Amino acid sequence: TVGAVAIDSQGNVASATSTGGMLNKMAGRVGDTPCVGCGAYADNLFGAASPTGHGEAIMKVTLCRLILFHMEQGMSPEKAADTALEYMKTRVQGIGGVIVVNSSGDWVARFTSEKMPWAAVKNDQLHYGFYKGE
Amino acid sequence: MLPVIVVHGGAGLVGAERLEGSCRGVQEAALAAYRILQQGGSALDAVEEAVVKMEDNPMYNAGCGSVLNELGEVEMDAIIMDGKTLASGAVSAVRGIANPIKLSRLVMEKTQHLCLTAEGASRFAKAMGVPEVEEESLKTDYSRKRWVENLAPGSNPVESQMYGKSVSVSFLNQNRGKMG
Repeated sequence: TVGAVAIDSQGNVASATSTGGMLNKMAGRVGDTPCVGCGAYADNLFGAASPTGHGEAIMKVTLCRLILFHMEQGMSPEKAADTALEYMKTRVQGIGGVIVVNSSGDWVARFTSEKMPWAAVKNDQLHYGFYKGE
Repeated sequence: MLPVIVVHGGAGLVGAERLEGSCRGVQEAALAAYRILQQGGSALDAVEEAVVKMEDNPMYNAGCGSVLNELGEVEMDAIIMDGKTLASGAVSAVRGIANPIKLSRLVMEKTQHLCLTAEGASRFAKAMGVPEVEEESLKTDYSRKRWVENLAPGSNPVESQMYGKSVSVSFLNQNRGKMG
């Protein structure tokens, strides 16, 4: 799965996600990706999110909408992402990751899997990582 | 507002031999999308560009390089969402196109619907003039190899890399191969 979130100079946010799905999935299986609130969510009032991971688990907790809900309640993108990912891990045993940007331009890449390649650019500075803590 | 772009290349299995390529790919995608934002482009254009770059990169499970289903076929899903209007477009189980994210945007902008699936998505792609590509062009040696390795139950020796060492065997068994 690949994904992107962005905020532009007008303060508009957007989210996009694309995937081949789950390895050796049943023919016809549709995961979280094309479902609003699961495979992506974007709302100028709060921010945008794009996930990756166990599709069925992401759908059960509507991961992206859950993250934006937490941000709506006042959490930072990092706290919102961690809270939602932890809920998904404990409640439905789902592993995954998310990238998030809020309406102020604060961003985060968080994951409960061992690895997730990510990159971000803000103020002409490139940031990237692969393992937790990078 | 300072523009920002963030991209990911998936939380699934990434072997050591693909580590450098997958790290480089996300950086290239982020920088390409950032150039759009720098030039005053929209967040919507930026996220589409970033995802197109990664769909075209065989390092990732999307577009070219997608994992195969149980029949050895490519079925892809994609979504795009505009935070300004809450407009969204998606496709599911779509075949034979290079960039499902572009088709998702067409669903958002050219239809009254949020998601088109399978044959209907293909018909819409044709109507919109989206070029068809041979399914074989979306498959890679790596995706074929993983498909074969995972045909037999319990035959995936590298799954523990995906979940980490702290996860129980029962958890692994429950979630075998379920990372999208």
